[in-house]
Amino acid sequence: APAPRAEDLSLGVEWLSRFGYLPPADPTTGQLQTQEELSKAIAAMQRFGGLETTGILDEATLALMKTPRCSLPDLPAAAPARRRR
Amino acid sequence: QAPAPATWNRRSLSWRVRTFPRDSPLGRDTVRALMHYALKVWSDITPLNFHEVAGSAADIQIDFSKADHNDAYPFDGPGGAVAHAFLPGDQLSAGDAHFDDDESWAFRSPDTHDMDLFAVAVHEFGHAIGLSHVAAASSIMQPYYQGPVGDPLHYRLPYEDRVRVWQLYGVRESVSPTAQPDTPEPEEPPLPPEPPNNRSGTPPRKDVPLRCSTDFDAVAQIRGEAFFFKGRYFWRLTRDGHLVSLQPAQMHRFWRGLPLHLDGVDAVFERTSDHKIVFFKGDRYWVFKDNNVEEGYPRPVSDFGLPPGGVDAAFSWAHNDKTYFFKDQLYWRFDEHTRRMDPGHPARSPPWRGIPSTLDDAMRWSDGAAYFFRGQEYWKVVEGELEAAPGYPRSTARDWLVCTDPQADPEGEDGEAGAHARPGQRGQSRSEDGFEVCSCTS
Repeated sequence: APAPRAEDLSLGVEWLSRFGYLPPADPTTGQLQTQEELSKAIAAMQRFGGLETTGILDEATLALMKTPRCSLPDLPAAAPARRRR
Repeated sequence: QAPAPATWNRRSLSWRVRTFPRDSPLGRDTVRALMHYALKVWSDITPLNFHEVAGSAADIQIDFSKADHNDAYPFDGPGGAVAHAFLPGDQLSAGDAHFDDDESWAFRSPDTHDMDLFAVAVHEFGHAIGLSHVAAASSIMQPYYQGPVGDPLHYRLPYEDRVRVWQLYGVRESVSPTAQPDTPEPEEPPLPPEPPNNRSGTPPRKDVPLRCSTDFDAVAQIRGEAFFFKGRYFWRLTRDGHLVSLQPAQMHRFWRGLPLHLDGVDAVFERTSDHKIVFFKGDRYWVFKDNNVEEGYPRPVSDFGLPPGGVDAAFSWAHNDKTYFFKDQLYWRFDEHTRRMDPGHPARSPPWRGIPSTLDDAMRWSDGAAYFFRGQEYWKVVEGELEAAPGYPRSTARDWLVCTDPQADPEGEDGEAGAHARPGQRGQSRSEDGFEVCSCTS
């Protein structure tokens, strides 16, 4: 799949943090997510949303992120994606 | 491991719409009615009760807000996040529900840009009583908006949502979604709460029948669910064939309007013409709309052309839309459209071969087959056949009421279905969803 555009990437990271798939970014260190953590978080969101688990921000994943939804997170805040297994 | 879900420790919760949508075509009364029905979806099947209040002390405050509205979930204009609610464990806002006032809130609108307020409210009130998001596409608790969910008066929660909320609060005694919880209690004083079910505690009430070692006065399919009546009690199976409670429910507390001195019924069936439910006892019968008896009953069974003495069994056979009545070795065939008994009745040999000459009751189940009950056994006649299926009779207790060996264990602890699939189960194990409904009735 074509590499996601920068704005899609930032939308994706913001969205994943907002709905519990990534730990909220640390405001002081502006903690960057490693590619591996990002991929795991995307895969967890795809599993929860019933999408093919590719681990990348493909079209279907971006479309689902734009779907109207409930504001509450899908995962308890304390459970980052890797512990979801 | 997600933390254990917090739940309300009270069963009666108040609610109030504090702020309404500003530019919505939905009037205030419509918004309040939709909130009432969205809460009723959950109170119909749990012991929870919701009542609307005017003051600001409501347990569940409902607001329509925009953008940042002083909580951790700012809204983001049309689309995106459309609503949220706070779980019962939240310190500041437990139970409160917020809807984004930038959305175009509607009610069963065909316009895909509109947001169906009833559908979203059912989801949010699921959070308000303790449910979190799930991945199951068919669940009302999955996070993505899926459009309207149909008529609020007939909406039924998906099975896995019902099981999840039963695991939080147990099952509501009154069994049918059409129960009107605000109908007046019967004149008898409210019964004391059931004693805790521990063996060493107070012995179970004398007259409570044991489901694994009893016969049944009447058996009926009502709104797709199976009801087994014995004395002043009944057991209920959901349309999926799951026994809702190991303990029987009290007939008079649910079927409103039966005389309190009535110690049992002879036969029960749901009329195919208007889906009203008919109860027979001796020479009289009652007609129920939902679970409330209609005005002017009881009436004499002669209305059906039946002789004094009443009936043993009654059931509507969808195959020919006739209602069959059985008494001793005779049967009658009644035409629901002409409301008259078919000529040539009573007659001796009913259309089905291989069933007993006298019956306790009969019913048609969701698999289309007709089931005939006598004593602790039952016979099955497959749809389109006129002969009892081979291998019958079988034990009613084991196949329908989750008993292992009815004789060995009168308490009938919760056993696995036998080698044969239980009729309601159609070959699925009770835990096929990974869920078990263990309901506590006390």
